Amino acid sequence: YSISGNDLKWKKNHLTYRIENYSPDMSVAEIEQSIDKALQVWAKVTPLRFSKVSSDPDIKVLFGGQYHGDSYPFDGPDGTLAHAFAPGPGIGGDAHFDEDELFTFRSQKGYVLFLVAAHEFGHSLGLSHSQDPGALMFPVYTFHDPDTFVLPQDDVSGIQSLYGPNPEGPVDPGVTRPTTPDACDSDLVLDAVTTLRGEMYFFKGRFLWRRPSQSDLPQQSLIANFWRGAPVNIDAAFENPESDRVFLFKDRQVWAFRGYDPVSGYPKSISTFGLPMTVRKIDAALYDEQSGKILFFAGNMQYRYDEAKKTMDEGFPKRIDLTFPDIPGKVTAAFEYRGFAYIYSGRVMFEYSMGSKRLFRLLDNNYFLTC
Amino acid sequence: LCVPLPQRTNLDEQFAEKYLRTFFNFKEENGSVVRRGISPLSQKLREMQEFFGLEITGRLDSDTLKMMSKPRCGVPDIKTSA
Repeated sequence: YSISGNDLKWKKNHLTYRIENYSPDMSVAEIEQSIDKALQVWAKVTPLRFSKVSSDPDIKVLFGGQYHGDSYPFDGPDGTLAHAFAPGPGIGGDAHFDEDELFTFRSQKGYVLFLVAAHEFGHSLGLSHSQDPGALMFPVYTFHDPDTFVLPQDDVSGIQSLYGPNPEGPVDPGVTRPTTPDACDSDLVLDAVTTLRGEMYFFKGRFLWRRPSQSDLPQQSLIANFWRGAPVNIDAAFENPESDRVFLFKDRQVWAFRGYDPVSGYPKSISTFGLPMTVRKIDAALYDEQSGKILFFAGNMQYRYDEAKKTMDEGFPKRIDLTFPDIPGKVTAAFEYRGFAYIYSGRVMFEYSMGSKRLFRLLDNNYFLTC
Repeated sequence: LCVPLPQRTNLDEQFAEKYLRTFFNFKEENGSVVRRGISPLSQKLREMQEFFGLEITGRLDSDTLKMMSKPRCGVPDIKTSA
């Protein structure tokens, strides 16, 4: 997290706000509810309290187009969505929203006003942009379901560095605050790994690391920034280069994307890949480019599905250790790369020759994440 | 196989310069002499790439342009007196 400046904070805990005008995109009630909810995101974790007034407020909320009364004109649809000013008199603390944007109450068809406002009020209270891609104060907009939104830990640490914690204790004690995984954490257990058009994607929680083909520096981002509508905390993933599709699995459902574009008709049941009803979820999936067959790992069993024949191969399912005797525990992720199968089990990764199924090396979990 | 880098259009470069001016306090070098070494633009690109966790190339590559095109907040990413 980052703060605007050492003493750029409010010197009082009770702040007032006024909504100067309204966007035609949403009803007055929806706008007022979104603004109040956005302020409460910060009130929940600090001593700060907000009340709506008609007299001269600390924070003015207004919707404006292009030139709207300050030195920072908006730029029409998309691009810059809103901005806000650090705490202070006059324009200090005010939050401006670009009226050329389509703001929504919770739909992904536009920008969810609650999310944009919660971010801007972070600035109104003294926070700057965070470099943590999972933080609310990260500069780029990312959709989250407003009904399940929880302020991430990075933002909580930031605002509490200015105002301290909520003296009334955590408002929602049962909630665990989202954190951003560290690729070089030796305890990191990946959810899934896949290739896509020559790049590698490593999944963990709502995040992924993307490793471009010509670089060994993985770039962390949110899954939602790549695949709109994709699940988080996935179980498995694989790419079928023949059909230029990537499949993401979670529980008994599978999502398909052509590159980054959703394939219509998905999500579907994993029975699509011949997996029986007894399989409640899979742990990993690997596409064998040579044979065009998909290897699924579930518990201590492996299933091999023939994509061309649309059938499960004879002799499957069978125990994993009959093929990969060295893997002691549960498979957590798997992918094929240049003729080798990389099978993750907890904190280690086994490198097998796809052809001979001979174990070559035992590697660290984050071998491809260049730590 | 030598893969040619995608051509940047002039519009891309103008867009990038404006982005860096708005969010990373990029100032063009004025006056007749430009210091040798990394150009101010390349330096700012590196700063922006580091901020967003992109590969730090100092070049306007496709990942950088893609990040610049994402909808975002209008407050600068580095502190400016404004």
